[in-house]
Amino acid sequence: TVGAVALDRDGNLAAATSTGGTILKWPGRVGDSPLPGAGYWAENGVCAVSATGIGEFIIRAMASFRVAMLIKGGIKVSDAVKQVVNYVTSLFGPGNIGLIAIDSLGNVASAFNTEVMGRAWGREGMDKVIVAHFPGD
Amino acid sequence: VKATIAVHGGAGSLGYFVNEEHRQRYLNGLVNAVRAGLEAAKRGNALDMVVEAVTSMELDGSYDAGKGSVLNLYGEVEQDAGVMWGKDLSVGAVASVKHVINAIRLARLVMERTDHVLITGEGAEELARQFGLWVPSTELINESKINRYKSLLRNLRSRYEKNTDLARRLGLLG
Repeated sequence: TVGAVALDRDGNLAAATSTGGTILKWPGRVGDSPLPGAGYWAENGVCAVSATGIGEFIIRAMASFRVAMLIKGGIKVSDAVKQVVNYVTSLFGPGNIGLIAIDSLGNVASAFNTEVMGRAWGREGMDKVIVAHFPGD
Repeated sequence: VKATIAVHGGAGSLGYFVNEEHRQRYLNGLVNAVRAGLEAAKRGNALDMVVEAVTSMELDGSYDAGKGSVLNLYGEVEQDAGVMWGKDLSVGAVASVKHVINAIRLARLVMERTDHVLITGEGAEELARQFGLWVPSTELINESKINRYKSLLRNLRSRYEKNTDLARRLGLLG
């Protein structure tokens, strides 16, 4: 699975997620990636989110929409993604979700309960792109 | 506000990577995706930014998406994708499409050229044909994917519980 979240110069937010799904999945199985509220969410003035992991759990938790509602309630984007990952971990155990998000001010955040998640971000005017893979990066 | 974009290449385990070279290609692809998104910001909006960034990763082949998509139980590629525009909560999505590489662009077409939110299977394939996004399976399935599929099929029982019984009924487990 791959995903992107973006804020443009006019303050609009957008999110996108795309996947080949899980290997050996049952034909016709659909995971979280195409489902708004699960695999992605974008709402001006709130945030944009993209999710990855085991789709069945991300759908049941409506993970992306859950992040947006926390932010709408005043939680910082970095805390919101952590809280949702912790919630999913408490329900289904570790190893099944990763989130990236951006808020309406351009703050970016990520959280995950898997071994690794490749993630990167950049901003107009910034010299370099920031890349990370391991939790501590 | 300065245009800003973040991307991910999927969460999971290091076992996904065939070798360190694959892992480095995967990380480099993330930088390329961010750059594609920031390039799109010069002419377009946040929707253009995320579609260009995800397209960059779908065409890369290092990710479980687009060209690099894994195989399902029948040994086919089936992709899902979704895109959302925060200004009016517009959504476009496709699911279980077999013959595309640029699934996110097909999802955007659902948003902008149909009256729907999510289109699956044959209908999505027909949209792909209409808009020049359809590709033959040969562009999505290669020998290394088939070898990995066969080796994992032998261990299916260790991966899925319920599907194992279904796969056995289908005679897929030998």
